Amino acid sequence: SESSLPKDEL
Amino acid sequence: MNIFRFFGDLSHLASIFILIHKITTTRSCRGISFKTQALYVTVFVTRYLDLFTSYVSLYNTVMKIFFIASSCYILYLMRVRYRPTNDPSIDTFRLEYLVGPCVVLALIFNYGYNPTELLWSFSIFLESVAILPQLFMLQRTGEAETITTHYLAALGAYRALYIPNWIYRYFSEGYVDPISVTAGLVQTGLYLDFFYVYFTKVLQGQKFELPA
Repeated sequence: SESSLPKDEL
Repeated sequence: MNIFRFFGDLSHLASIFILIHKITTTRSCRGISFKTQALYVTVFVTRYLDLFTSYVSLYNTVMKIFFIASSCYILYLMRVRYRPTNDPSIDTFRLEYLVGPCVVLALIFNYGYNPTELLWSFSIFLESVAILPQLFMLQRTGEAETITTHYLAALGAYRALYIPNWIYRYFSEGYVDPISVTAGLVQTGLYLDFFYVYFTKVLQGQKFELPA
């Protein structure tokens, strides 16, 4: 669980 | 961006405008939980720290700034301008029961052990339960002004609309965010009782009243 997701949601 | 997320965000915006409208036109924050509003400031500040580190789009940046600014403004209205109309004696939900477990959950479920990811994860969990002091207050008083119920309905619709957005994104982009989805389902679930009364009473022109 070390892969950061893109945070494009609010 | 898809229509579900877009209308979800619009619903979120609408909820904030409805709340500010309620407080300023009635010159009262009666029926509004200060604790819930303080939790939303915490949610927005901890989640949108990335304003300074990553740029997504103009839309994204403007919305983030709006959510932080408007939630702080609501605290100001409640704590300063209309302070006498705020009754802390019925806003009694214990915040540590919400914040504590969210800290623990963020430490267990996150997308990376660094401050930004941990705070992001914390904010997602905290948002999912931030409405509880408000719903608890509603339960205690057993009734609500109609405008307050419109605020809650718009706020509940926001996260509910994110659910079809996640389904859409899974099929169109293969995008899956299990933390947001799980917390979002819980968050929407908390509104089910409220929505039932809202649809069967308020939208039929009756007053929002819970059975004694």
